[in-house]
Amino acid sequence: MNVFRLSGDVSHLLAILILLMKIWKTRSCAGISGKSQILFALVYTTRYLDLFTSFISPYNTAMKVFFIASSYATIYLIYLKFKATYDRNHDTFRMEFLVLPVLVLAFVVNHDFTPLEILWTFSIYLESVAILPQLFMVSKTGQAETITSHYLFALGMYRALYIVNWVYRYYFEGFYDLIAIIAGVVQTVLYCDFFYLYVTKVLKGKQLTLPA
Amino acid sequence: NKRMQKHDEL
Repeated sequence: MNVFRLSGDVSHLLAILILLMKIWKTRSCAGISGKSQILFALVYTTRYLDLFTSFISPYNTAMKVFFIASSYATIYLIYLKFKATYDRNHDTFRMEFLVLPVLVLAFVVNHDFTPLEILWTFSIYLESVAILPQLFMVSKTGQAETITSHYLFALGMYRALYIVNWVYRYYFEGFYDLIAIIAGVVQTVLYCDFFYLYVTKVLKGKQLTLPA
Repeated sequence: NKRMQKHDEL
């Protein structure tokens, strides 16, 4: 474990807590893409199947359980509890356009052709594009609530910090995993446009609006 | 490439 990975995990945890707080406090999931949350639940479910087979540390297990539980709780809040506030008309990204190519790629490019490893690879590839429905929804509505932009910033920073962690591990531990690194870079690049708007607008107290 | 030990990352 290193400070970059730890701060990445904390940022990830913070993002999830901000999202849950936003939905629970405002009793509304306006502006939140349910499709991205479904994709995240799929990412954690397929990646953390080793929860029962390999024990790394109490921290690792606790975080995995939290990520899985919170992703399903968010889906429950969006599609059941506060479904009247779910903005279905603006959450129209076709998830199959993400899941199918990622599934094929996981079968073609992986480290080991075993079920657990292919599911892990699928999860890594899917996570890199899982935010697209949410970013698409923000661009379609042309704006995002400030709390939602904080959620996206924390979520984007988590994998950006993981990239620093991979550089650190390469130089100090000699380990690297190209699948995780390339997917992580793609994932972070997808946020760049949003990061620019967040820094130039939200941090100056303005509303996050996109040029419609 | 040297693989990360059994995916010890989240």
